[in-house]
Parts: sequence; C-alpha cells; structure tokens
Amino acid sequence: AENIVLGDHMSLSLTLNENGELSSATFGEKTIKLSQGIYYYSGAAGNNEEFKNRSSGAYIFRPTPAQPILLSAKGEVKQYKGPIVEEVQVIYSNWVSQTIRRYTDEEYVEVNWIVGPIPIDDNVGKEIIIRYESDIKSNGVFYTDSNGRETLKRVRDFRPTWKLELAEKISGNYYPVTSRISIKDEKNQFSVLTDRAQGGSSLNDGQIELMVHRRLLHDDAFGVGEALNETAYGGVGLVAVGSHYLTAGGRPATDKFLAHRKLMDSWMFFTPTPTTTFQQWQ
Amino acid sequence: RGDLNALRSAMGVMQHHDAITGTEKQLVAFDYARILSQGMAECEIVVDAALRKIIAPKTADTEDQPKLDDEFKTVTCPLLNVSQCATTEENKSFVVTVYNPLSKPVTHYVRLPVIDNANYTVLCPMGKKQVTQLVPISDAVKRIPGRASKAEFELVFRAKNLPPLGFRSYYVSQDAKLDGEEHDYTGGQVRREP
Repeated sequence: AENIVLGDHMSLSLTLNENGELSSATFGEKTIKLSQGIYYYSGAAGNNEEFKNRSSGAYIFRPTPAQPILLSAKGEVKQYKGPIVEEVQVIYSNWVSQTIRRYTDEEYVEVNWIVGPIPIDDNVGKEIIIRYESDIKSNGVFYTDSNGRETLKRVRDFRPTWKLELAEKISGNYYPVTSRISIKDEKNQFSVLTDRAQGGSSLNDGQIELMVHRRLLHDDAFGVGEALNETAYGGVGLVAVGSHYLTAGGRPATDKFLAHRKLMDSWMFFTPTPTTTFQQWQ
Repeated sequence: RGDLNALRSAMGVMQHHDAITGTEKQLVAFDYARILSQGMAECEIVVDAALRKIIAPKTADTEDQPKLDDEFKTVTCPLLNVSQCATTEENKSFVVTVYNPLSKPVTHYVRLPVIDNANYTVLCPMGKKQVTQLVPISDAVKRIPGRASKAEFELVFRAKNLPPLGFRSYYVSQDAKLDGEEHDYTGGQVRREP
C-alpha cells in the first residue's frame, strides 16, 4: 500500500500508486503530473436501419454515450529492479494487465499492455482504451502523425475547412495515430508513441487516450457483413499485446528518433550452437 | 533457397485498407496472416544463407578451422511478444544476431525467454561479457491462450551501438566456460541480478 518509485532523479523517475498506475513522472528537469487508467467504452448496438441505430463495428467506432468504465481500479503489483531495467508488473483482472518498464539508459517509459480475451458474457461489445492524464494545459489542441510522416495539428471539436457541429463528441474527435500523439503547453510536451496504428484523441485538456483493442457483437452495415468478434486459439477471444512509449519535456527530435527506433525496430535472429564453442564461433 | 518475392508480394497485398484497418472478414484476416507468415518463412531461409556466407565464408571449406553447425539454421522467433522462443528455451548455447535497419547506430534491449533462473553469459564478438539481468515473466503473459512455453524468465541485455544497416552477433551460453586464455573483464561491469 505504498507508492512505487522507478528510476533516479537525474534522468527519469516515475511514481506509481499502490495499484501500479502512474501518478507522476520526471523527465530530466521537467516534472509532470501523470496518471493513467485503462477503460472500456460499450459499443453501440442497433439494427442499422436508421443513423441513430447504427452499431459500432469494424468500420466505425461508435460508443454509447455513457462514460467509459474503469478497468484498472485495483491491481496485483510486482516490482523488479536490476542494472538494466526496472519494471512493475500489474495484473488488474484475468484479461487486463500491464508492465511499466524503465531502462536505465533511456529517457522514455515503456508501458507494455495485455488486453483480452475481452469478455462478452454480458452481450456488450467493448472498446478498450488506455488514457493518460497530465497537468499540461493543452487548450483543446493535440498532434497526431500522418502515416508516420507529417505531424498534424488537431483541434478538438473543430475542422479547418468547415463549421463543425459534432453529433458524436467522442468518435468525432478520434484520429488515426500511426506512430505518435502529443500534447503541449508553454512549459512541457507529452507524447505517447505506439508500436502499431491505433485510434487516439485528447478529449479533455491534458489527456491522451488510445484504443488498444475492441470486440464487438454487431455488424455496422458498412460492408464487411460480420461483427468484429475475433477469436483465436481454442475459440476464445483474441488477446492483444503491445507497447506505448511515453516521453515528455524532451527535444522534438528525441520523439522522432524514438519513433524511428520503435517502428523500424531491430530484428533478432537465433542460431543454436550446441557444438560450436565461443572461440570457434569468434 | 528462399523466395524474397513471397514477402514482397505479401507486403503488397497488405497495403489494402482491409489489412491496415482490420475491416476484412475474419477468414480473410486468417488468410492475410498465412500469406505474411509464409513470406517471413521464405526470408528466414535467405537470412540464414546470408549470415552463413558473411560469418563463415572460408571456414566451411577448410578442415583445420571449425565451421558453424551446419544442421542448425538461423531462425526468427515471431512469438517473442509473448516471451516464447524454442531456440532460447531449448538450447544451452546459441547465437543472437541483432540487425539494425536504421541508418543510425541504435541500442536495442534484447529480451530472451529462458526456462531456468540460471547463470547465463552473453559475450560480444570481442569476447567481452555483457551486463545481463533476469526478469521473471509476468503471470499475465504466461496465461495467454495458445502460448506454449516453459519460459519463466527473460534474459535481458543491451545490444549497444548496433552499426547502421548492419548487425552484431552475441554468443549466449548457460554456465559458459571459455577455453584457453581468460579475458580481462572489467570487474564492476559484470553484474547479474534476478
């Protein structure tokens, strides 16, 4: 029942609460309040005959108007420290868990998440998000990349070429995130880098959220003709495993290089050497 | 002889928006996975041949010098994201080759699934011991449906300053003993903490 501190105060330190959720982070000289939660939106379900009855499905994200439900309220926490990496493994339930890692020589935080198989016993489709909340005064502005190339400015509830009246405030503010999403104010910048394309948004100032997995029970009538209800081994729902990399306060070039590192990650190849000694191999 | 075009072709197919966004039917999703997996397998053959050519071009032809074990191929481990890799789990010694596809030097953190909480030695090509760490694998990973692995730990080390568009190989062994002359390791640099 105590806070957990990872890292040192020289380069990067993280404080996590007793549930293994991030509560603050110091990146170099910059300290930001940072909290994190894993939630789900219930997917809208309908007969698709009218707009208002359109279901959430493969093509569209359409949450019900209710607030997302917190999945990371209480976790079982294990912490490991060593010369290369410090990590905190947190299990929230039998289908939601995460590991937060801090490598000694690096200026980023790795959040390795595992989500699934998403339960559907209640007949409700679920769209799982990870939400990061900071004290950055982003003033309705956030930035997402465009296919890993140009970073584009996004303004909440706004489009640059027409007057927007959003009927659906959540999905209407979602954008594709191919490699990163950022918010900033005069003092700080906070970015989340992804290891794959995800949907993301900043629905409130200081917030970043990314959708990591979804399982839906209705077709959205846009052409695929089936619900996005994937199963894998043994017929159970799919498990998604991935990482977010958090940076803050750093130079913009640091984010870009980290995005390159993660999107074009090193490849590993393995060769068994049962009869070759090190000297022979050398 | 591997067919590089198998992966090229798969990558071409995967440009379709269905593959990018997941708007395909489930049977098509499975087929995409099949095509991609076959492409990767073909390229594995090419990588194995290329590495053999680079690492042991002469030794294979001369009797007085040893050669790489012919019967053991270089493979990838596509299930490393769930901490599963037959090569690292079943062998007491193996070589990890890390390829850097970027045009800048990078440091990569290698995480290898291993079964035992044992003493592992990781040597760079110059024979220098690398700092290693064993981290228990999360229970959440171990219970992922379909994961077929006995690995309980991940062996972590830094592959530092990998050359741009190049590779470096590391020799990993369980309780390795070096023949002949002892290498002069920097005492404080070699640490291992479970």
